[in-house]
Amino acid sequence: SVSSDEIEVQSVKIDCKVASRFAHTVMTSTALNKANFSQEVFFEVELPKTAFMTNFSMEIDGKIYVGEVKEKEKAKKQYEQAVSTGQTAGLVKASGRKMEKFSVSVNIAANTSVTFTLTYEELLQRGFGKYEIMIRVKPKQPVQQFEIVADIYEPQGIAFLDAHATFITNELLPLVKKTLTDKMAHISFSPTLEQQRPCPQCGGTLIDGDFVIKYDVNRVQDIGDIQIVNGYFVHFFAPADLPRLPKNVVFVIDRSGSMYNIKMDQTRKALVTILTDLNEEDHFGLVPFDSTVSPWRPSLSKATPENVKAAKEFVLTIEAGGWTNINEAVLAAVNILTAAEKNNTVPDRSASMIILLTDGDPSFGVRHLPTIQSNVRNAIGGNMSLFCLGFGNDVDYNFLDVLAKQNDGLARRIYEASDAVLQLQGFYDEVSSPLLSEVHFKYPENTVNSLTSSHFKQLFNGSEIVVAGRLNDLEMNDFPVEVSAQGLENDFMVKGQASAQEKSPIFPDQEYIFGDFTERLWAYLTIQQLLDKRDKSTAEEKVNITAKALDLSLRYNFVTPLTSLVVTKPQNDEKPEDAVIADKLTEAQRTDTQDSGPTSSQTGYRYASAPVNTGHIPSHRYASTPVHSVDGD
Amino acid sequence: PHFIIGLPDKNDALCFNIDDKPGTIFNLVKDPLTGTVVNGQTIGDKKVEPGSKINTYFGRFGIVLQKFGIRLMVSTQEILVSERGKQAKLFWSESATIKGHNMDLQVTEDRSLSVTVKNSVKFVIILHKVWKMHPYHQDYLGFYTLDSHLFSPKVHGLLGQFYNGVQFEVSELFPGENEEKPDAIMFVKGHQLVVTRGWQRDFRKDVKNGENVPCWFIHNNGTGIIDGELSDYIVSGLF
Repeated sequence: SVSSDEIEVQSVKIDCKVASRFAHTVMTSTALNKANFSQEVFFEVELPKTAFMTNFSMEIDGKIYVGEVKEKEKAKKQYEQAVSTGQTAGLVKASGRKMEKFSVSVNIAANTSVTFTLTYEELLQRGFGKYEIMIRVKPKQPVQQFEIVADIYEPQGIAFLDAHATFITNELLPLVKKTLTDKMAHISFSPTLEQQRPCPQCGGTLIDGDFVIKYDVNRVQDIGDIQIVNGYFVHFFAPADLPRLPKNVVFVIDRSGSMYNIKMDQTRKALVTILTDLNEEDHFGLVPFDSTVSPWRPSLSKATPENVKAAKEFVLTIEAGGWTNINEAVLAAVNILTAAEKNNTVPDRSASMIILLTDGDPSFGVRHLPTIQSNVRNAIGGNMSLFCLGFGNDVDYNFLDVLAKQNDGLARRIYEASDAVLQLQGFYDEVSSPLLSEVHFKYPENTVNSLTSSHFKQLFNGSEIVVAGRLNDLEMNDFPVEVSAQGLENDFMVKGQASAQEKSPIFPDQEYIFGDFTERLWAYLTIQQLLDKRDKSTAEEKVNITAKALDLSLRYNFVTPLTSLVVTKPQNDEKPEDAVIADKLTEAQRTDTQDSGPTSSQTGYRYASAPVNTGHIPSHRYASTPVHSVDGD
Repeated sequence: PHFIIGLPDKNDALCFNIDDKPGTIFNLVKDPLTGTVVNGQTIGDKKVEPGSKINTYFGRFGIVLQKFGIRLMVSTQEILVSERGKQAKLFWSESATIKGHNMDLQVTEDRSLSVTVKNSVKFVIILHKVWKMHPYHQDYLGFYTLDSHLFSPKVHGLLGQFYNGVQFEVSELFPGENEEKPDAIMFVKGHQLVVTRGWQRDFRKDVKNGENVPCWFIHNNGTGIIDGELSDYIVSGLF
C-alpha cells in the first residue's frame, strides 16, 4: 500500500508450504521510496483468522527490525504508558468473514527501500471434502516481481487440486501453473508488470482479490493416516465410504422483535431449504421462541414427505415479535430429544443435535448467562450436541461460543448480508451428515503423552478429525492404535499399527517436513484446544490452562490471544524508534462484517508507542562458574 | 561442533566452531600433570545435500584419568567404564548410578552422563537424541567441563588451553555482515581478529532448545584464538 506514485512496489512474494495440512506462509514485499524526501510506506496483508502469526520483520536500508512474541500482559505493561496516552489503533483488525488484516507503516528515507516479511502458520481444516488455502492479494499497483508459490506435500497422496482466483481473467488464466505428482503439488502464479495492468496504458492493477487453492487427499484406510516424525505423531481420521447416521435435530429459532423483516425472512427461506434436504430416516422438531416458547409439535417427527411439507408450511407462518427467552427454548428442545430417546421413537444408532439460531442476548426469563449455560449443560448431560448460530452483530458471541463448546458443538457467526440464507444452509450442510458418533481414539498410555483431544461427539461427512501427541520415546517408530465409534449398523472399531515411514526429503533447505512441522502442528492444535477448554472451565482450571497455552505460544512463537507481537520500527528524528503491538483477535472481537475494513468503533485493538531498547549486544547471563564446553546444534 | 569458553572473570564468553572431515579425532584436553586426556571423534550428518556445508558433531569421546586408573569410552550407543581393572558397560536407555573408588558416575536416561572425580574435576556429557528416521541428522554428544580450575597450569588441548583463562581485548563494535550481530576487533594471543557478537547454546539444562550464551564468535575454525593450527590437535586414536 503506497502513499504516492514515488513509492515503487518492487516485489510481492507469497510463499506457502504445506506438509500434511500444516501450512507455513511467508509474505514478503519490497518497496522503494524514489522521492527525494522521506515518505510513509504501509504494509497491509490479510491472513486467515485461523492462522497464528509467527514472525514479522522489516528490513530498512540493510537494518532488520524483528518482531518479538511476548506475553500479552507483559507487552501491554511495557507499553501501557503509550496506551494510556490514547495512541490506539490496530495492527490487526478483522477483515471480512475469514480473514484478519495486519497492517504496519514505516517512514522511509529518500531513495531507501524497505522489505516487509510476515510469516504465519495454520492447520488447514477439511470441510466439504477439501482443504482450502486462501491468499488475499491487493497490491494496489502493478509490481515488478509478483509471485504466488505454493508447495503441498501430502504423504497420503493428493486426490485433486484446484487453484483459482477471483481476479483471474482469460488472459491471466494460463499463468496459473499447477503440477501434481502423487504426493506433491506445486502451484505458481507470476504475472509480468504488463500482464497485471488492465490495459497497456492503464493505471491500477488486475491483481485484487482472493487466490484460492483447494485440494483433498486420498482416503483409503479405516484407521486413517498416522504420521510419526521426530518424537511427535499426528493422526488424521476421515475414513472413506461410511454410511451416514440418521440424525435427530431440533431447530430452535429466535423470532424475537429484532428478527423482524429481513432476518426473519432469511431464516424462513433457509429453513425451507434445510427441511427439504432432510433425509427420510431423520427426525426433526421446530421450536420457535420469543418471550414464549411454541414448539411446532410436542415431539419429534420423522422426516417423511408429509411431515416435511407440513413443517415448511409452519415455518412460513413464523413472525417476529416479543423478547428473547433462550433458556426456556433450549430446554424445551432438550426435553423433546430426551423424550424421543426414552420412548425409542428414534433409531438407537443416531446422532442427536440442537441447532439454536438467535440474533440477540437473552432478554426474557432466565437472563443470567452462566445460569443459562449451567441449565443447558445439566439438561443435555452429554447426550446431544448443541450448535449455536449468532445472527448479526448484536449477539454476545462469547456466550454462544461457550454454550456450544460446553455441549460438544460449535458456534458460528451468521453475517447480516444478502447471502445470510446461504450461510445458514452452509452451516447446516456441514453438520447435516454425521457418519459416526462417540468417536474415541486410543493410544497406549505408556507410549504417548501430551495428547490433544481424543474423544469427539461426531464425525461429519467431508470433515476430518485430527489428533496429535508426543511419544514417550524418540526411538519409538511404531505403536498400536484403536479407534472406536458408533456407526450406522455396527459399532465402528478399527485397530492398527502406526509406524514411521522413511520419507525422502521434500523441502531440503528448511528440512521442512522432517524438521519440526509435526511438533508445530501438535503445538498449534494443543493451543487451540486449550483456548477452547479455557472458555468453558472453572476459574481455578482456567489459571492452569492459560499458563499451559501461554507457555506453548511463547515456546513456539505463535501470536495467539495470549501473546502479542511487538514490532520495533524506526520513526523520525524526535522519536528515534517506536514499538507497535499486534494482537490476535478472538472471535468475540470480530464485530466487523465489512470486507472494506474495520470500523472505528472496534475494540480490542491497540497501538502503542514507546521507546525500546534496541541495543544489539545481548545482556549477560553467564554463570560465575566457568564452563567450557563443546557441543553442536 | 561449537566450543564455548566461559570467562566468568570477564563476565563473558568466547565461542568458535571446529569443522573437519567426519571421523577426525581431536584432542580436547591434555593435562600431563594429572594424566588427564579427553579426545573426541567427530561424525557428520547421515546425508549431505550436494553443495551444502558439511556439519560435524562429536560422536565418541575417549577419556583417560591416569592418576585414578579411570578410562571411559562414551559413544551415542553406550558407555564403557573401567576403573582399576573393573569394567562396566552402560546404556543411554537406562538411568544408572555407579559409585566407584574415586569416581561417581550418573547416567540420566537418554539425556546425560555426569562424571565426578574425587577431589577433582566434574564433567558432563550430553546425549542429543535425534529421531532415527531423520533423513539428515543422527545422535551426537556434547562435552561440558566443570571445575576446570582443578587442572594443572600445563593443561592444553582445544578446550584445555582455555582452562586457565585467556587474555583479550575487544574494540568498539561496528556493523558486520549480519545486522543483528555486530563485529569488533579482538586483540588476543598476539593476533587481531574480526570477531562477531553472537550466541551459542548451552544444552545442559534444556537438552532440546538449549540456553543462549552470549559470546564473541571467532571465525575460521577458531584461527587465532587456539594455539597453533587445528591440525595440531588431530590425534590418531581415542586413547
